[in-house]
Amino acid sequence: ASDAIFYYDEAAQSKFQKEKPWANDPHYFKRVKISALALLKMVVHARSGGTIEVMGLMQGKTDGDAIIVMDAFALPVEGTETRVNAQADAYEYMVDYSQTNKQAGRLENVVGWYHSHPGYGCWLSGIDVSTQMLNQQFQEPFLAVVIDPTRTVSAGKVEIGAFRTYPEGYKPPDDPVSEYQTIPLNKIEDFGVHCKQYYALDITYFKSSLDCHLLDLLWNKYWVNTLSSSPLLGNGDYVAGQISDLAEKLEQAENHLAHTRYGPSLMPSHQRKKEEESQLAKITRDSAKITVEQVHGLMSQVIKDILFNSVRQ
Amino acid sequence: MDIEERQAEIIDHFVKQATANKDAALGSIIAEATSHPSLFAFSEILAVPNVAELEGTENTVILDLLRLFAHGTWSDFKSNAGHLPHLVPDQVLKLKQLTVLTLAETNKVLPYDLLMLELDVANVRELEDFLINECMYAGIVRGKLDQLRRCFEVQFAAGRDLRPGQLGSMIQTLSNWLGTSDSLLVSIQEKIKWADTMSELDNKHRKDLEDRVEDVKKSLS
Amino acid sequence: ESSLLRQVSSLLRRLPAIESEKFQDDFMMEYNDTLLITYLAMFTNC
Repeated sequence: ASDAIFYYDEAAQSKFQKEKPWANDPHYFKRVKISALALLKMVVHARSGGTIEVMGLMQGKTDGDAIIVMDAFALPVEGTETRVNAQADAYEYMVDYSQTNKQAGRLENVVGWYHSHPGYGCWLSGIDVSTQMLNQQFQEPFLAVVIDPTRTVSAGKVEIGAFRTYPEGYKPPDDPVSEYQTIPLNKIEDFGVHCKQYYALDITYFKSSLDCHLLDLLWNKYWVNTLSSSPLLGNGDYVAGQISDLAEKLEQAENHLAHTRYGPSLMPSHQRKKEEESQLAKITRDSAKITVEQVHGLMSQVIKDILFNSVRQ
Repeated sequence: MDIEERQAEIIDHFVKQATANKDAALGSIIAEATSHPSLFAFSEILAVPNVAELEGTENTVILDLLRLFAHGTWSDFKSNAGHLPHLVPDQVLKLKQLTVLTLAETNKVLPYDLLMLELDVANVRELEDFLINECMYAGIVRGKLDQLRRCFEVQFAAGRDLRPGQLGSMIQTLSNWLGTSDSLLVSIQEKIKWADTMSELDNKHRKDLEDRVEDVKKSLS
Repeated sequence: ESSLLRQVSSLLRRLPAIESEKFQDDFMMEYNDTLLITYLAMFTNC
């Protein structure tokens, strides 16, 4: 029964395509289900890009208000900031890949694109938003997934976000409640300006019975690898970047406070109070998050040292 | 496949042969066992009563040879060559392989000079060929040859037969390890309990503070 | 069982897993770095 999700019902899919329920409800799709295979491929690909952004496409189907990602493949391009280039370079590859898939009996269509944000969180930048809006005009249903490989290593869990943009000019009824994440100072503006133009979907994962079997076989190897690696060693640059970013934010907050001190009459006190708290509170939260990840890394090192180095013959 | 799994059948075979033969006939069996390319353990054969009975007889030299292969090294053989039978090339190779295992037991980093001395090897090239072809490919050691620092870094070495009296120290090491692990586990649990207590206290403190702020606001208004 | 004893002996020979001055230096450096970061975080909290 767990493998039923892999069955592709072409008639149902084309019927759904005709009905276009998403056309009159910009918030129609609410959930994303990602297969273990697709997740592994995307994360490994994102990780292989190092500090460069990489991108790829996702294949799958829809099921009511859920988009189901079955598989994913990398595109031979780097950096998504140049949206037009990315398309031109990779277009031929995309078409070939999709057609060959169909011939091989894989009927899923492309249902979205993914790209990486190494070290600066899972959200859509301005150019990402316009890319996604364009895709949603011509290739619906279409999903945008962002993966942060650097934070994945640092936090020890996959940092991933799935998003869909609203139509031009649409005002979402309420503030999008999304999980708090640290945005670097040099990206804050790009994040802030566009963050209301899209919404995050709820992500769940699924595995096939073969996936389960293979992952069981690999479990020991995975566990040994985890045990013998240390996020402290692998992510030194990222942590250094985070701390210098924090320092800049603190600097900015201090300047901001100085201004408000000279002009208290400009802002009503309760709004100013709220403003101060949110800025400083965010900085405090950022620093706590970094510290927690570092302390976790250190704890694992200390435990390993005690377990494997304190025993003498 | 693990070295122990590989040699289990071979050990069974020679134990059966040793059980079925006596005295001088054991000589050829022991010679064959100590020449076998995939056999690096001899304590099971040593434990066969017929073999133990060789002690004090005119065939005691066979037992000494088997003990050499169970616990000894190439240097041991050279210093006792007069009392031991002549070794065929396969036996010499086997003894040198076992010597590497003994050296790996005491050190993780084995200098080339020490290895060349202990194994009677003339040059580095020959030594590295021996380590790669006769030791790594045989699966008895895993490690890295560091040509710059002229040393062999051992990551894994198969266990040799236990020497008399070695069991005690092993048990001691294991119990130390167990003790360390237990105390680590206890301290981790204590830390978890401490963290839970602190977060409860923090939450309580925060709630008290918020209540007081509310009160003050009410009184002000 | 001799085979099991040999395997235990081989495992115990691998302990301690790493024991070198350089490792201790790096380890302590890492330890102190993390303690410093924790200290800074507490400062930020205050």
